[in-house]
Parts: sequence; structure tokens; C-alpha cells
Amino acid sequence: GRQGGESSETDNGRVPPTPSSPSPAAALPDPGLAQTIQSLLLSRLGLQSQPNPRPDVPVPEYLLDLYRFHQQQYHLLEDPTFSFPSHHIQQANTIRSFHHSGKLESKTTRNLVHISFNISSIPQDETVLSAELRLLRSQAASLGPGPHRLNLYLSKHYEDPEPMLLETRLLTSCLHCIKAGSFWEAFSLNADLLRKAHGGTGSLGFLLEVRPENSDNQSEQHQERHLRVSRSVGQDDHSWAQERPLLVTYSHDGHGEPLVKHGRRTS
Amino acid sequence: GNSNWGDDKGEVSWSDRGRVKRNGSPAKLKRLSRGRCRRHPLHVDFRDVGWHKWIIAPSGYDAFFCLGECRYPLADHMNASSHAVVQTMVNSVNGAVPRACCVPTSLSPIALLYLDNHDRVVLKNYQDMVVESCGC
Repeated sequence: GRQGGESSETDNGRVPPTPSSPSPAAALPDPGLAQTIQSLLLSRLGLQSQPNPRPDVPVPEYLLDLYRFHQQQYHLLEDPTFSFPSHHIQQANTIRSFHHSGKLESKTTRNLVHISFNISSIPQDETVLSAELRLLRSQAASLGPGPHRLNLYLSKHYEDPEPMLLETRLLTSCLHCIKAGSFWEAFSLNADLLRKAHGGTGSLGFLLEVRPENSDNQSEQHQERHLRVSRSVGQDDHSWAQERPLLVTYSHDGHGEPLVKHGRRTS
Repeated sequence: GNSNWGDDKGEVSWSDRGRVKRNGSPAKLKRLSRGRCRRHPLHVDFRDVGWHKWIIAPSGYDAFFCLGECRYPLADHMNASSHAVVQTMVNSVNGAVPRACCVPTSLSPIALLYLDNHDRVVLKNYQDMVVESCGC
């Protein structure tokens, strides 16, 4: 992800952290001043303090591919079905990703699953413009034979008496699933829906309902229609992190250009 | 051993030729500052500043910096403001008035992929991180 630039006559302009020969002119700033400067820059980056992540935090492949695509590193894209979400990014300069909270409520008899996301970490001064709920279709889970219809609802909790239908989608034969092994179903959410949904609580809940579209149709192989919402027994953390439901928010913090304007200059 | 390089006594002097100064040493910077105002390479490695633990990508980037003199007369390609032209003219007749400054005239953003304070992945476009051009 290194951005290109001129190369100097010596060594690409790399400045070592310490001068090669001691000199009063090259003296390092005192630690207090360095800390102040760093804090200033971090605050400009929208951070209260320097993040200190735990080791080996899994990074969703989608975010990596978004970065690679933005950097025009098309040859590094991992997902062969990746599609740049221009309509989401055109006004956004910040993209955040959230894994669902992990607690899954379901009733297999009703083919209902409730998942929730904690989005309270989005700063107050950041305007969320839109979001995507991404669900993986793979060969590892099964919905049963025949085409199925997925109904997506906004729902505060599993027993919500009035879930709001967001979208209904027919899950037919998935050629991508056969060729690539998996395919992400992405459901778009606009800003108004998001505000209404979490209502200031910082929690966003969805109800997923899967119904057979035509229960008489037994002709297609069930292995082609799968939706990954729960972890397989014995599945490792890394692979589960790449398969679990993902909520992606597109927002603007009021500073700078949207991500879609790659390399745009300001005077 | 080339005598053409030698001093008056015919001896070879290595003081200016043999020592290769790299990576922005004070002596090199001093030489650069006496040249005309222009953009110079500067690579920021996040590992050097300890940010590699939370910045996933890039590992560093080319930020550049501006350095050099704004001398009379200012050439057209110096990206000089009208005020800088006036100031340089006055400096040429009155040394008490400082020369115009060599500063960035256009900047561009970079995208950073990083982990926030909640271990969540964020992709953000940060403005004014790369010097695209310098001027007086």
C-alpha cells in the first residue's frame, strides 16, 4: 500500500529516526513535546488517543479489498466477486466495519435469526450516510433444497412484535458460489433508516427470515444456496472472522475529501 | 588517484568526494536549503514513529517536504504568489525584509486502514498528508 513518489539521488528520501552523526541541529525533541505533537496529529485523525489493539485482530477481507481498490492495486484483490460500492462511497471519507455481537437468537422451526451490531463507537460528530449488511453465501451452510427467499427486517430484538421489512430477496442458484466457493449478499441501508433503527442506543438489530420460495421444486442442489450467520463447530477465529455477518458504515467526519476522489489535490 | 582531482600540491583530496551523505543528514539539508525552492522526497515509515501496531496499511508513505530559497527574480515555475513576488523584489533592495517562504502550495490526501480504540477496522481518507507541489 505504499504510495508512489520521486526517488532522491540517494535513498528515496528515507530519514532515519536518529541522525547518523550527533549534531545540535539534529537533536531530537524532548519526549513531552513529541507526545504533544503526536496527540495533535491523532486528534486530527479523529482519535482521542493512540489505539493499542490486541495482537492478531482479524481484518475483514472486504475492508482490505476496499483499500486495495482505492489504491488501484487491483491485482491484490482477494475476493473475485468484489464490487466497489461507488454509490456508498461517493460522499463518504470514512468506512467502518462491525462484526455482529456474537449472540445469535434463532428458531429453526421458523427459520428466523436475529443478529445485532454495536455501533456506539461511531463518533458523534461523524455523519453516517449509508450502510451495508453483508451476509456470506457459501457451500458450508445449507438452506435446504429449492430456491429460498430471504426477508430482512429491522428489529430491536428477537421478540420485536413489529419488525420493519427492509428488503426481500430471492436466493436462487448462485453461480458465484459454485465458482468462487462463496459470495457476499449485500443489503443497503440509508441514513434515515439507520438513525431510526438504533434510535440513539448505538445498537442495530436485524431479523433474517428464510422461506422456501417453492417447496415443490426439488430439482436444484441445496448446496448452492447457503447463508453464513453462525459459526461452525470447531471453526477457528480467523476463518470465522472472514465469514461472519459484517455491517459496514459509510460516513463523513466533516474533514477532507471523500474516498472516491483518489489522489485529489487541495490548494 | 586522478591528478586532475588533486589540490595545488598534486595530492588527491577526498573531503568533498569520498564521503557519501545519505538520508537527510544536516549537511545535505543545508545544501538543499541553498538551492531553489522545490519539493524534496521524504518517506514516512509508520514503524519509525511506532504507529505500525494500529495502522494496517500502508506501512508508510511518501510525504515530501518543501525546502529551498525564494530568490529574486522568481521564475514562473516557482509557483509564487503575487505577494511573494513583491516581497522578493523588496528583499532584493532591502535585505532587512526577509525572502518569501518555500511552502507547500498543494496537498493531497492519503487513505489509512487502521484499528481504532475498539479493535475495529476503519478506512479513512486523511486530507493534506502529501505535498504535491511547493512554491514561494
